[in-house]
Amino acid sequence: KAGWPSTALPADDPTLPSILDLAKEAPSKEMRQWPQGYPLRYMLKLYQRSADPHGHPRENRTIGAKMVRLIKPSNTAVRPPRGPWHVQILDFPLASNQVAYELIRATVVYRHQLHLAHSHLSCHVETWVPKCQTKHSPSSKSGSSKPPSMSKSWTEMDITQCIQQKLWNRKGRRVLRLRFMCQQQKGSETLELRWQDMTSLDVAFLLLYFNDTDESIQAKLLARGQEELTDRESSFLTRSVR
Amino acid sequence: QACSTASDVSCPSREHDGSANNQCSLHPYKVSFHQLGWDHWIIAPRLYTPNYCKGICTGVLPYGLNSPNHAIVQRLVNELVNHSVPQPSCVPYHFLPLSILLIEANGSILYKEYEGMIAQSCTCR
Repeated sequence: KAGWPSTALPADDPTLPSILDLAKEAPSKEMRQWPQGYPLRYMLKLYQRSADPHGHPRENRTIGAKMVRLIKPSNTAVRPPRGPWHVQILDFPLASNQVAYELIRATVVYRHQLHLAHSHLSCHVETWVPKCQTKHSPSSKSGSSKPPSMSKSWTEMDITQCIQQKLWNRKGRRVLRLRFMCQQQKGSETLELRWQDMTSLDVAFLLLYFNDTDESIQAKLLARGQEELTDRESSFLTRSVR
Repeated sequence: QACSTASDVSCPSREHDGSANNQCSLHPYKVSFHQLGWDHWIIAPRLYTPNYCKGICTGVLPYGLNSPNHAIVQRLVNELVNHSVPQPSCVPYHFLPLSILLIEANGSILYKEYEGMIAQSCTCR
């Protein structure tokens, strides 16, 4: 056993010997809380759609990615109301880029219907960066049926371009900041809204879809190697001609 | 090749299952992530079937074992020239991936497909 799963391995220490990269991701046994609630249910459904009970990836899986990471906000802060809007700031930390994977899609899944203290609220998410291109997944916009793993009160917004253009290649610590905004619906009781309670609820989470770049990296290296070879050969040939 | 030319020599199946005479072959094996001490961070699957290869690599290496020529030569060297040169080893030949749902150290939930996690067939090398 060599005890390595029980010691917390710094996940992206490049000098680690090539142990199973599975073990590299092992958190220490004193890991904090086991995930729960809707985020866990969402990922369990995603897993069941993508793999059979033995863990074999399904042939007909539609996930389109080798790796999907669900990130919960690391920090939530309530802002004073802005007119009819109750605002909460959500910060999502983005782990450092792994060389072997490239980001192909990013979505934020959030509650667009919320019931809080007898109040019915409708909510939406705004990105912190102005003029950031987002689009809702067709299912929630056109009102046609949602992806099977989505409960009715949640919806999904694609922010791939926003993240790739504004954030993904930035150096250092990268945090995606979103604004979660809710408005009390007409007709619901106008009791004093304990908005502060919101910070304890799961209201949104980020999904990052990655594909494995191994093939593409090797193809690039090969192509570059061949270019160098042909350059060297041609100079060699030139020399032999001389 | 002998089995393909001499009609009275039976040809083994394409994937080698010579378990009958303890030749190199695939052995099914199921293990839980709890047994591996990984269940505090792996959510799914609960059970994992890595399988393993076991058996001897002597005698005529059957065509279906996909052994490279080097393995055949190494076996001959072991038998005819120098016993201290080991016989070829029985190792996995084809693998299958495994999808895993796990919790990362920072609390994120990760779905990931890991290549080379399940041995599907064996060879002598």
